[in-house]
Amino acid sequence: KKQYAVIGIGRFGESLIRELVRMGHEVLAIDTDESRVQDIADIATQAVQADSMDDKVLRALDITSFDAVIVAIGEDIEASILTSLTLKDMGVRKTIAKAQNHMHGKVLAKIGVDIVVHPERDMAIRLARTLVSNSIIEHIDLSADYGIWELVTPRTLVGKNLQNSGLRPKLGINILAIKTGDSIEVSPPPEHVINKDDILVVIGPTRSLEKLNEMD
Amino acid sequence: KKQYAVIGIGRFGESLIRELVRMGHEVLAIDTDESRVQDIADIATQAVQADSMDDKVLRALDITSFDAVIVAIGEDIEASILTSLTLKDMGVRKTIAKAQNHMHGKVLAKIGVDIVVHPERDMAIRLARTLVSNSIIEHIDLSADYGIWELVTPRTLVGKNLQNSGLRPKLGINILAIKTGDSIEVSPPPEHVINKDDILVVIGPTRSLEKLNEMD
Ligand SMILES: Nc1ncnc2c1ncn2[C@@H]1O[C@H](COP(=O)(O)OP(=O)(O)OP(=O)(O)O)[C@@H](O)[C@H]1O
Ligand SMILES: Nc1ncnc2c1ncn2[C@@H]1O[C@H](COP(=O)(O)OP(=O)(O)OP(=O)(O)O)[C@@H](O)[C@H]1O
Repeated sequence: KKQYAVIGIGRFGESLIRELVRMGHEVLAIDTDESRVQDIADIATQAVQADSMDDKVLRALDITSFDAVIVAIGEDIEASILTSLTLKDMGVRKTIAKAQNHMHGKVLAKIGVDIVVHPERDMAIRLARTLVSNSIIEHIDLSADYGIWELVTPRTLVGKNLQNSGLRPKLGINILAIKTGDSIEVSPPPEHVINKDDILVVIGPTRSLEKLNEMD
Repeated sequence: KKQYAVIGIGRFGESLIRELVRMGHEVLAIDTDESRVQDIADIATQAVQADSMDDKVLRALDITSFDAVIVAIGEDIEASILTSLTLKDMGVRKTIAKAQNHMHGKVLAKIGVDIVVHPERDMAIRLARTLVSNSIIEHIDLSADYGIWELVTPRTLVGKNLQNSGLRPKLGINILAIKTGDSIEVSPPPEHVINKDDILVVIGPTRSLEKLNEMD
């Protein structure tokens, strides 16, 4: 069971508090806005109205005893930076901060914040990819050159089995799993036939995966 | 080359515009705030000051000709919902909208928005998982029972090779790739030795992956 402090109960801060509590951990929620403190009081382990730029308050809250402190302050970039700096100076074990924009993110990294998150930017980038090639459902970039993709079966593969699809010899792509409706076949055998609307989970060089995606 | 319209040039809207343009597509940016329109004018294909709730304006902009329209309005939930409804009524091909909270998301889904995004909430959930079990770097949930995880090598596996690790017979887990520093070995052979600080990419039943993660 871990202990976290979340400063700033905006959309990001609130969702973080809820998820950490749901996972069974203790969370202290801090905000200058009394109404936001009240709204989270039933959910957070402890909810306190305070200004995070005040290091006396942070000491009184024993802020260095937490496994991690997350600065989820948004529009007030100065408050976000000053708070992060104060936490680092006090020797907080792990500091995470949300960045408003590129510049803000760079400053946070420079002052030693352990993890800088850009929720809106990262989600926008993911959405852009979904919009442009909506056949890719999920992916992990293993490196600059390799990836694992979950994608809708390209039309040219419908009705083929793993053997005659030629994916491994021609593209160096391995099919890790095939989802048909709600069921999933992990490590499917060579004779398994690929159906229309199946979802393929494949691993291989990213260039090959892009070629596969265009085989539609 | 596709054409998109983004309504609302906040952090999410702006990042989306930048990424779609970077990927080579045309983007019309719309906002009531003149300064935000000015700031994005060099980047967007076209940038217009307008109120998206005004359907005459949307018609003048030929809004139904776009591949997708993204409503990236934040705090003004009413404007977000009204705009989305107007776009659906006008027959826009694909409508995406950003939700401020759970309720807002439900309403957007009910009025037929094709994709509802919760950037802050989704990023908060991802961060929560990273904070709690920071050995898991990335993952794809293939289904409720299977997953692909990228994780830091558990201590008990250091110095073992794939064969004597016993992962497949004991846990039904397959090692898809091993990253050592900057290099990656995809489909490693049975005699490949796992080193401290290697990153393993594994597939298997989620329950087994959780057991593996705890072998530290
Ligand atoms: N110095 C401070 N100490 C404590 N809380 C603060 C401080 N400054 C701002 N906050 C709080 O941080 C919260 C989040 O800030 P704000 O709403 O500006 O961010 P946001 O980026 O729009 O949030 P989100 O995108 O997560 O919804 C607010 O509830 C605000 O009261
Ligand atoms: N009716 C409208 N028509 C066009 N633009 C609008 C309308 N209402 C709001 N906007 C614009 O939407 C943009 C984003 O809204 P806002 O800043 O409230 O959202 P936000 O959720 O804080 O954004 P983000 O989290 O993406 O930074 C603003 O620039 C605002 O001017």
